[in-house]
Amino acid sequence: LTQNVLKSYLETCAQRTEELQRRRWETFSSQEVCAYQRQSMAEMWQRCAGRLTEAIQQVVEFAKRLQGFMDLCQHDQIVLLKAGALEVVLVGMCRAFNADNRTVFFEGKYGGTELFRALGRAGDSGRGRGQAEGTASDEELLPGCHDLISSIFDFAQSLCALHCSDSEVAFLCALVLLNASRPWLQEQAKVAVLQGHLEVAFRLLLRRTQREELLARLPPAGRLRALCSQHLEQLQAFHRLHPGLLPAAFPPLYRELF
Amino acid sequence: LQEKHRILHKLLQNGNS
Repeated sequence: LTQNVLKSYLETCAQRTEELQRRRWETFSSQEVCAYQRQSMAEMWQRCAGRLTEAIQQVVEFAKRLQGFMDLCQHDQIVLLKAGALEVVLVGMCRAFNADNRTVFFEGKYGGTELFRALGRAGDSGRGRGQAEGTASDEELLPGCHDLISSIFDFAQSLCALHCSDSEVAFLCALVLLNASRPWLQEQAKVAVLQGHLEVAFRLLLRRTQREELLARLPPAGRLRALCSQHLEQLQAFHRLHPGLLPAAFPPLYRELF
Repeated sequence: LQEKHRILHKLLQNGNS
């Protein structure tokens, strides 16, 4: 099972850990950051929704390879993915996060929270304004978005501090996905059996690698749930600002899930 | 649920890896 979890994870990762590590100091230039910040809020939301959807497609492929997942009824496969896909992406983000300068790998380079500033307010283009620094707070159209981005970065930073191996990240992702306490499951007992097997295998791995202290240091599951709720709240707030945009502009899978 | 999640349904159907 341990081999299956690791193999499934590595086969469905867009980037190898070594590659992400090797490139961890390749950051966006200030001009490139400004170009991101000058985008309109809608453009940046569509861009991030696109990247997030790609990551979620990889989570679906990961799930399909996990032992026992495809034996569940399809209703439950959908329930688990709908509830867990974003959480898995957020856990996996620690592999693509440089905790030393608080940047994340996004569209080919590493960038900090400032890269995503346009998500929370309109870009600077066409407004005759200069740098974003010192922008008045009345222009912060989605102020909660900055909190969401900071919270996601904080979460990645706290996971990075645990220095998880690929096997450990793979198990954390598998356990986020195969969670028998998700509401609306039809065959909860079947999911609970798979979850139980995963927990035993994870504990055995941690014992073998003398990393048993990891379990006590993991962030509480409520923190991931809170991030997902924050994302939904911001998406709804964005939708209220751009009522006509959502159906056409976002990837179909993103619309289905959120 | 499958009706409401056609893309997810399709992704899950495509090649049982």
